[in-house]
Amino acid sequence: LHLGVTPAILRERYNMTEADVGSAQNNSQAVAQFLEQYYHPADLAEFMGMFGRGFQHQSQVARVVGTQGAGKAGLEASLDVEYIMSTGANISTWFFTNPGRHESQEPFLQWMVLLSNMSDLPWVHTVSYGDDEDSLSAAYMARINAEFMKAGVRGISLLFASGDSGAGCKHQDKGQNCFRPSFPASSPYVTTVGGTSFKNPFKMSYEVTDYISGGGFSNVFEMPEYQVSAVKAYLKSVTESLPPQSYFNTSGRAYPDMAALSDNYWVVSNRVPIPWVSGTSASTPVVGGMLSLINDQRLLQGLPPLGFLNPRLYRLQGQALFDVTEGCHLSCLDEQVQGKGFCAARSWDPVTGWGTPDYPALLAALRS
Amino acid sequence: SGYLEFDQDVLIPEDWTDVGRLDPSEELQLTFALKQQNVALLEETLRLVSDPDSPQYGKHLSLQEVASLVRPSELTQKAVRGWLQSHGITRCLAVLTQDFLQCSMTAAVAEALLPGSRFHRYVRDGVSSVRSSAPYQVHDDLHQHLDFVGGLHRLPPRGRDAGGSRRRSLAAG
Repeated sequence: LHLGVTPAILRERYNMTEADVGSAQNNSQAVAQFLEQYYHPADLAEFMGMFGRGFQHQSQVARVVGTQGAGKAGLEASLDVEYIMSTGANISTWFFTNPGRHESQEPFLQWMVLLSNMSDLPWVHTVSYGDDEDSLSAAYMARINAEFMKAGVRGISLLFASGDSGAGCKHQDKGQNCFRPSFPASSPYVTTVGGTSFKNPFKMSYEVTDYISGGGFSNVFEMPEYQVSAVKAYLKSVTESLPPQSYFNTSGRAYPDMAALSDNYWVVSNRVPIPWVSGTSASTPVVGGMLSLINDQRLLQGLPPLGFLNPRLYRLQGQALFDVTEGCHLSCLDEQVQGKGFCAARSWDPVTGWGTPDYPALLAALRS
Repeated sequence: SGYLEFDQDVLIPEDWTDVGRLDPSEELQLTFALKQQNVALLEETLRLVSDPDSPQYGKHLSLQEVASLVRPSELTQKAVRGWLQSHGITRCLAVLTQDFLQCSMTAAVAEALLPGSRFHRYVRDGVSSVRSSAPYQVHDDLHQHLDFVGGLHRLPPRGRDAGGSRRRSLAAG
């Protein structure tokens, strides 16, 4: 029994031992914030004091890129930094803060420009940000996608939260609604992380889908080769429970790629421990920290970092991940789908991807 | 002139309040995304360095190598810089890959540079952003040299603290 998700609960659920902490010299990880979100060092220290027992960890961010504003800490920033440093324990962590120095700057674009101008960057970046695909221009998304490629070829892993609105919904004229994918989650060149809950929220039980977990099919990006067979298998296996085809684009990039717990977290923000914090912005740094640990082991062996993970992740065919097969996520509240989006299934699905990490197995699979 | 981003979304979310058009002398910064070279090769390189079955797996590129791959052509760099200079815009910073250019200018110059644009200040929860209330165009000659211009649309989304937080009741237990 437990009272919510803490680092100890995550490490136990994902089979991480006391020894699973970072030790390589040339490893680092990062979280990025875009909304005048700042973390407070005292919150991080308090969080680690309360919840960081039982594993070696760092209690300070190694580097802040950008200028932290004054005033209150943001819940999002606190969550991200506290949890990437809990699974990616003892790994040097950077905090990118991108409020936009000028009113006319776009914070997310500023971050992309920054990545394009820094030769030494952390190997893993987690980002909890997204916009509806249909609110962005195709030219903008295509170019940002090229920026993700630029990061990928450099060996940088970019992880994005899949969103907290399930399949989403775009209300259209004449009641013909459709699902609403989110970008950058829908980019074929990032790893997108969905969310799960414990079957019993206060027990170390198995995981089911978190109904908010973002997922679906891009209307902009074609389905990349690496996921074609997995997605086709899903579409074939669940024909009866699939939403009507008018709601989604079966040939688009399907997401998420994997998932982790996203419900019922404890976060310390402004010196106050806050329970019941939820969302895929919780699961994303958790997965990011684990990938950093795997990078750590690879770097110690003289191997290159994981880089863009998806081709290798899909090659695993679910090996080393806990398959999540129960539950559906939300979507349009209309007569046709009645709030139900996609449902989890065996192997890959557009709610939890391939499932959640079994850390030692994933390490074994990705270390060589 | 024509639209670079033909599907620009100029709808301002309801939670942002328009507090008026920018004074023509007010400064703003725009980001110009210059057309890159070899994007298809970049994509193929990414596939090779990420595919565990490829002999290239893990052979990642340095930032310098990426820059050599995607750096906009001389023609593109010249055309964009010439265009900016012809409007008196000289305060620009380029990134190492030369595919982004960030320039400072007054609102009046920006509106002349990008026909159609009208810069307004929008405020939400004490945070202000400057964006265009109308779609922008660029001269046809520039279309082949630019992907988009940043700083005209795409207001920051609402953060978790401001209402996005999802907390659940204990009822599930």
